Amino acid sequence: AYLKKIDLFGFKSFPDRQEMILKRGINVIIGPNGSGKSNVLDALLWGLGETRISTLRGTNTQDIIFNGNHRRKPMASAEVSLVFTLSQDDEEKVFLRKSFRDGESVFRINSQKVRLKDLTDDLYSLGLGDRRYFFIEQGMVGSLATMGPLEKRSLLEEAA
Amino acid sequence: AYLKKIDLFGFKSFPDRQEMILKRGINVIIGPNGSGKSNVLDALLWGLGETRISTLRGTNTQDIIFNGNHRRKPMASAEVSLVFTLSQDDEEKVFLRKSFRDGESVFRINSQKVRLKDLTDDLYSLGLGDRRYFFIEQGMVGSLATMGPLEKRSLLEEAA
Amino acid sequence: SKKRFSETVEAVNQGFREVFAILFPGGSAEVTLLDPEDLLNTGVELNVRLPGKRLQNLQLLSGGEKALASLAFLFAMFRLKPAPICVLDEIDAPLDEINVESLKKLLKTYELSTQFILITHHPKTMEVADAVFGITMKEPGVSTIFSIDRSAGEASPA
Amino acid sequence: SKKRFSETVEAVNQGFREVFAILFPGGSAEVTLLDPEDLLNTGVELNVRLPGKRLQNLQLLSGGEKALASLAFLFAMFRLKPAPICVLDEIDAPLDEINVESLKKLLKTYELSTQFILITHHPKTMEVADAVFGITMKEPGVSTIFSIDRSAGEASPA
Ligand SMILES: Nc1ncnc2c1ncn2[C@@H]1O[C@H](COP(=O)(O)OP(=O)(O)OP(=O)(O)O)[C@@H](O)[C@H]1O
Ligand SMILES: Nc1ncnc2c1ncn2[C@@H]1O[C@H](COP(=O)(O)OP(=O)(O)OP(=O)(O)O)[C@@H](O)[C@H]1O
Ligand SMILES: [Mg+2]
Ligand SMILES: [Mg+2]
Repeated sequence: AYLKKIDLFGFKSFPDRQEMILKRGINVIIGPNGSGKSNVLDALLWGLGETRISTLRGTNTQDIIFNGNHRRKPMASAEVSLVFTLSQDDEEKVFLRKSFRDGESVFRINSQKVRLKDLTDDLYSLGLGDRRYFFIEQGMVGSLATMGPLEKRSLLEEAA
Repeated sequence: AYLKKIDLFGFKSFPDRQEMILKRGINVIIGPNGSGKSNVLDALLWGLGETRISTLRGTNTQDIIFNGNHRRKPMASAEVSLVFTLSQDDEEKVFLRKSFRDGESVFRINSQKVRLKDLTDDLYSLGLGDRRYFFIEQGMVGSLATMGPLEKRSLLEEAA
Repeated sequence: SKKRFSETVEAVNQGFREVFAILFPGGSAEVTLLDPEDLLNTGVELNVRLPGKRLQNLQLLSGGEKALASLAFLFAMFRLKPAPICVLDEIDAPLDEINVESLKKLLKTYELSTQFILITHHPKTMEVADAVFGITMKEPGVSTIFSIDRSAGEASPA
Repeated sequence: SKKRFSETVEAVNQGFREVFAILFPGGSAEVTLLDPEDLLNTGVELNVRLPGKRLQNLQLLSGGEKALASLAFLFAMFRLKPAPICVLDEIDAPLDEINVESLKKLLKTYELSTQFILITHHPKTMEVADAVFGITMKEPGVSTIFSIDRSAGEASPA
């Protein structure tokens, strides 16, 4: 499977709907400090079912919803869609996650409403289970060196 | 006061005596990964009286002494001298620290044997007390942002 | 099971040794078990020997060396079981020019089995990209994404 | 004493506001006391407002923004009491080209009252140097220091 598209709307610094249509090989994102590059990766993690707000660099669940600027009001919800092309027959699968300021959340797979657990189970079957196996956060590239022996073991077991 | 010279001998990756003669303004150190740049800063911290081995990126006190390579044996001791020019009359002050593998240490100010406490007291009077006030370690530039409120307060008090 | 774990360790050890030798020519690396008698619970350690230096734990390496050795371990695991996607946020920040080139070679080797999403400030790292995206704030606080068509040289909104 | 502490806070707050406005034109910053009634024990917080964005804690900034805001706080304190030396190990790693230029201006402003020792991989940062030193390992595991005379273009052993 490969990720064909990331679609953001109301997530962090993306109040206007934005999409990124990716290639199979190496996709590079550039831009000035503070422009929203790491926010796109947070959107990807959130769309994959991440629940720890600290991993998304926030302190409370509303920190992922656009909180306004000098002329726009904070938005009421954040929405991210991840479109995967499955390897066999170019079939597409769309994972959608939406959250409201009051804490309500909606999850969909191909427009079908599902629970968070169904979303993460599906992604697990695509090989996107343990985040440490495929995601290195900003400033953390040396972290494999400083991880303890049992944590290294559990990472190694992902490769089995 | 300004630092005129750093002299290393047997400290970490410096088995041959090396010296760096500094200018008053901006001194820049460059070199490939693993060449010994941060080791020079560790030598400076150690010469200023740093006692926590973890701050010097080691796990035991011998980690600061050259531990050999494919053709050289480990050395028996490490020695660092820091030569300061004092602002008033261009008078110099030399702080020397030497440690042996068996744990013995020698401290000198202008060749006079002193205790560690004399060395750090003297340096304190030169304005080189709290290391956080003048030293940002590799990878730690954002650390002021993540320091707790009481730590920020104690740093602020250095400026008084 | 025990057998599966020890096979995984052996395979990743092999991969780690090979990838590390590419990144640090003349060096060697190994994955070791802290307690080989207790395969079900033992922790795992990584030991490396840089060219001409002594064997040591990853902790004692420099900033750039740690980054590269960590990547060697990650890619050694990908040899066994490729991740469908791999997301790397400014992992080239601690690397010097020579090691940025090694990283680029590594990415090129694995791009057939893994899709990469990579953030960088290094113009050299951009050279291996199959697609480049720029993110900017035309209005303060509001991010927009555009794709950069390097052959044409200009950017078009995504 | 209470009086001295509140004077220090006021002076650093002033400096932080000024330095921050240079680094983030149009932005603002302040040093706040968590419990102003208890001057002897209160913690200190830093709040910043980036140009066009809302007031927020340093924690929520991006990697590069955090680095620059931290440096603004450090240099605001130097205005009050300069450190004789200041040692910075690859602090420009998270910065983009524009912010590397801001850093260079900051270093130039403070170099009369503080001696800097700075490690970098950025060719642009080297441009503000009064002296440049190269460190290399001609023999594996053995570091040697040489000084680079930029006007002459070649290096001579230190
Ligand atoms: N909920 C939110 N609403 C609006 N803006 C937000 C929200 N959360 C974060 N931001 C803004 O996003 C910006 C950070 O973006 P991000 O971390 O993606 O930057 P970056 O492009 O990765 O920069 P760098 O190169 O410095 O790492 C911050 O300035 C922050 O104010
Ligand atoms: N006691 C010691 N004896 C010999 N070599 C040592 C000792 N301690 C550390 N080293 C070596 O010093 C090297 C690290 O040097 P240092 O951290 O100064 O690199 P650096 O130039 O800062 O690199 P980078 O640009 O990656 O940060 C390591 O390769 C390590 O093996
Ligand atoms: Mg970022
Ligand atoms: Mg270093």
